[in-house]
Amino acid sequence: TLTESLSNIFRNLRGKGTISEKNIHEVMREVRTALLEADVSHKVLKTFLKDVTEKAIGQEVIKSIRPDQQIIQIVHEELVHLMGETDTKINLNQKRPTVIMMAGLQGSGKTTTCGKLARFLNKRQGMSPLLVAADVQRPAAIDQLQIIGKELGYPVYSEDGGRPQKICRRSIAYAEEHGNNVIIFDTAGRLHIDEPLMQELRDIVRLTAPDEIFLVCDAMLGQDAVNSASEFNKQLEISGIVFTKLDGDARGGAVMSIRAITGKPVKFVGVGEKLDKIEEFRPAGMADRILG
Amino acid sequence: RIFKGSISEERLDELEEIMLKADMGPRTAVSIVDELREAYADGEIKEMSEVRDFLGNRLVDLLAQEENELNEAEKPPTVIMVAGVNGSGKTTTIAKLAHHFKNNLGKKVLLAASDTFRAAACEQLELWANRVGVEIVKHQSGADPAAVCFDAADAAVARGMDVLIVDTAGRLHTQTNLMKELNKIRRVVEKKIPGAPHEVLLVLDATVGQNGLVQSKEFSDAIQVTGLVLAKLDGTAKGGVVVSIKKELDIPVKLIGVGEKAEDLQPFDPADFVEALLE
Ligand SMILES: Nc1nc2c(ncn2[C@@H]2O[C@H](COP(=O)(O)OP(=O)(O)OP(=O)(O)O)[C@@H](O)[C@H]2O)c(=O)[nH]1
Ligand SMILES: Nc1nc2c(ncn2[C@@H]2O[C@H](COP(=O)(O)OP(=O)(O)OP(=O)(O)O)[C@@H](O)[C@H]2O)c(=O)[nH]1
Ligand SMILES: [Mg+2]
Ligand SMILES: [Mg+2]
Repeated sequence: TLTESLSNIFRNLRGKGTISEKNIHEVMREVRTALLEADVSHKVLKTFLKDVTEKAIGQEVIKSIRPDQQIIQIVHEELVHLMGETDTKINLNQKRPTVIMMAGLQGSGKTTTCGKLARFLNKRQGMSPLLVAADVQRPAAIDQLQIIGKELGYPVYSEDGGRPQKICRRSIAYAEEHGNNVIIFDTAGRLHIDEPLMQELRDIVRLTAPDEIFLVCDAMLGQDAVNSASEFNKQLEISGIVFTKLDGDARGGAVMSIRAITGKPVKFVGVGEKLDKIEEFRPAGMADRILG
Repeated sequence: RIFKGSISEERLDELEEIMLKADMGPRTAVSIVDELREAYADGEIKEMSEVRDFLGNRLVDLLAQEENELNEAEKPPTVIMVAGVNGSGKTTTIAKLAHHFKNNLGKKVLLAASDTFRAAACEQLELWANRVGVEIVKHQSGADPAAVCFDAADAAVARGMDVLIVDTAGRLHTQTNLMKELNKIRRVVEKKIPGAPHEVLLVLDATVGQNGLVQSKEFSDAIQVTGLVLAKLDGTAKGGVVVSIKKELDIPVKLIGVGEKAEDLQPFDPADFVEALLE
């Protein structure tokens, strides 16, 4: 673990005499390796480690009794600070049903998360959700959402043919007619470099003015996380991020990277395949996990 | 002898950064940089301008594999089992494989819909089977996946199929009971058809980071993976974790997924892959 390797380094350094600032840089290489193995973005790490080094030097870590522990503490504090304040509120629309749009790469967990989020808002906040099947590409995507809706007892709005933009737009009137006060759009997975499909998402945003736009990301993403997330953010101005599959053992460095690059809040995490497996995001817990 | 000075550490840092950004992981990247430094010191690399080519060749050698083809049974049916974590691209990869065997090679293909858990998993595979023009064996949702395989294996033999491809539910390698289930599915197929499964493919999402190495190890311990499919390589992720996987587990990439259509499957070419990785 990082704690062990840092304490080993400092034991060896003490053996050689006094610890200098140069040693701090050596130690930072070890921290860098640990965080790269946890999938933290190489680019985000450059700035992060510079901040941590300055703090370590400023706090005169080299004079402390346990410099290894002090450095770990600084790294942990900086990680928690970077994760941001807990912000899991959903922007509710006072004038019409609240609209939430889910977007993201293929297979990230959007359709499942639509069901989980609907259930969360219903159970926790007494809302009445409408699920919208706006993925008209993937074979049986509509079936998948309908089965989820049926299992939870929530209506699913879908059309037999028709473009996602229109489906989303018409679902708002449907929700108003049927007394649903929150609408969740399930969209098809797509690459951030697929211009026509990114345009389709921008169209949906323009036509429906969502109250929340959630980027749904797989917790096991590697270095490419910053590329896809920053492109989705740039094109859609996302309002929040959901990380899925955190029930696995991926260290989740992408959470730190995407948070750092987009500056947007991580609101929820998916922790299992079943529809009750969603939790509000807790920054400190994530920092512990990334540090291993 | 000609004095050539020491290697440019700056240039090595640049190359290390390229490898890191490609998801090769810090330990693999550092060990390769060490190899470059050594090769330069030994005179194997004569000029700094040769370093990148040397690196490219080294990576190609690492990834190259004698047997890159999919294994084939001595007598049909060839059985291919497909596994991987949730959402990696298994079902779509199977559709592509089915299309290739049926429409490019004229083979008789049968699909086993052994994902009996996820909403609309069977419907998804069935739609693909119809689209591509192959047969499918499926049970009710919630049925025992091993039972589906059992029936599919019988059907493959009875109907004189050339290829049987088994789709399994996505699962995380941390779910011990589900990994046991996967092992059970493999054993059912082994018992029913001699030599089966002839190919066990682990589908990895090209966007995966270092967890790809853990996935490969755990899935291989459970069902003896014979090859990787690197899906979603049409995105911007480089999939460099496969270098560590080959280095540490000797599991080769056999196929790459480059899109969402039935035709979007290609054999793995180490030279093309390395060129894209280093750009
Ligand atoms: N273990 C686990 N599996 C999850 C989680 N969220 C989603 N999944 C699984 O991940 C897979 C993909 O989920 P989907 O909801 O179909 O993903 P998607 O983003 O809608 O996929 P596309 O529509 O094809 O882009 C399924 O097998 C889900 O059951 C999670 O939090 N934990
Ligand atoms: N761009 C791109 N998308 C792909 C590729 N392969 C699969 N996909 C997409 O990834 C998503 C998930 O694919 P699936 O085949 O459902 O994945 P899976 O592993 O069977 O998922 P589960 O059964 O839920 O675990 C779908 O939207 C596919 O169209 C690929 O090579 N490129
Ligand atoms: Mg979906
Ligand atoms: Mg599947």
